[in-house]
Amino acid sequence: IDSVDLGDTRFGLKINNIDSRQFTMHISGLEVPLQHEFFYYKSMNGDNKKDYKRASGAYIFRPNGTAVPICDHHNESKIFKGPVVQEIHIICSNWTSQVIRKYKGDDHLEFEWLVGPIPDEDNIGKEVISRFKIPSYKNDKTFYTDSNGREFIKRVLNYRSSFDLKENVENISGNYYPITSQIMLTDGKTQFAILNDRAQGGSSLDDGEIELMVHRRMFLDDAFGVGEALNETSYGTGLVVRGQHYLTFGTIDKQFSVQRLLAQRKLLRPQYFLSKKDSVVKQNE
Amino acid sequence: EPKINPLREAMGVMQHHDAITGTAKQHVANDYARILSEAITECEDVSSMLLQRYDSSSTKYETCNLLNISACTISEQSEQFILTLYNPLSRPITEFVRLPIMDNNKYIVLDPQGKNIITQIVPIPQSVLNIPGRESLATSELVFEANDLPPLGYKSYHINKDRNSNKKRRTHTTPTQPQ
Repeated sequence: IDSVDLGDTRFGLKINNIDSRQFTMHISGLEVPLQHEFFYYKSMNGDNKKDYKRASGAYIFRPNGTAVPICDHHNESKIFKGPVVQEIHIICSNWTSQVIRKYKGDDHLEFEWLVGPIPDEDNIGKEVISRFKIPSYKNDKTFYTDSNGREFIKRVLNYRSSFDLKENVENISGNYYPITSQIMLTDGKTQFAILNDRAQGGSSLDDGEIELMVHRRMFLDDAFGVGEALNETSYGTGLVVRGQHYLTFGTIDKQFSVQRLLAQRKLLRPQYFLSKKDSVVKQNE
Repeated sequence: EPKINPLREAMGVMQHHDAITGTAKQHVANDYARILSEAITECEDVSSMLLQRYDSSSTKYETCNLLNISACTISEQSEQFILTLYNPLSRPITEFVRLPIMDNNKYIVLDPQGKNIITQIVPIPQSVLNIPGRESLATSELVFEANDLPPLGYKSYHINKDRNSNKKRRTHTTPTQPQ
């Protein structure tokens, strides 16, 4: 079987079953190619005696090289379809997996990721990212990040609006920004945005690309004050983290309202109260 | 007020990054989790008391803090229970509810008017079941659409395990072929 579908032609996703990185979005009859993959950056090791020997740690993100892919793309996926939700469960590796889902009538896709415990056998720190890419998208090295859920701030790769940035030696982390609710790209006609359920670091290091850091585990302190490595353990293994990213794509005239209403729904979700009780429906009404 | 103040204090005093994030020492982060947990529990008591006034009963309304790892004792182990949703937004919204359940029993979900709601049961991914320390027995989630939650208001749903359903009809969701 080559591919499976979530949703419909108004808003849906075709998933390549042979290579679980490759997708095609269906947006109002349009077909937009999409790639999604998990990677990790190896954390820089060092003794913090000189700038170039500074270790990645709790305060700073300092990757050693480019991102390394995590996933085995030939793992079997499972798809579940019903009247309320359609979802596909993808196992990426033995410590990374994802569920992609589309609820009935919704105009966004939900990517529910689960990462951890990050392995520590090789003693190399790992900083895990979730990366979305529309290969043909032209956003001219420009992307937008929210400011605590308020207005968008324009970001340009290797550029600062308030001073002349001559050389960005940290060309990955130097382009990372806090994403408290949303990161967005635009080509002037459409908008491609990822909303997150918690504050994360993120960037767009290449046209059409959005990445968000979802988990990190390091074994060295970066000497900025805390005096502890960011190596949280739980049950002796390390933390497992689960969360959601929400993908929206569409024409500019509609997307601002789609993103705003979605952010409200997801960041101020209803509260759940459960009670064991034998009351009658009438009383409940 | 005395029950709400601890959360106000926790939120007001400890928002510096050296108190709550990866740049906090581990024991400080753990202590903040303790402070938040105790404060949230006290606020839950207040919410429960308010809801009891609405329905004139002494039933305790509880929250499930482990829904983020698909675990909730009440939904997993109760034959029947009530889910009450509070919408904190000032406009009506729709929420897709996911409640952890133990097996593929059929459930009947009734809205406040007693109308049957379409439900779906979806397996919990194996990677979630394998989370170290997760003690839940839930293997599936009951999913349904709670629509038109009133602005800044409550809506309750009756959820009953259907004992009469035939085993074959119980699974709503099965792996499907591409269409």
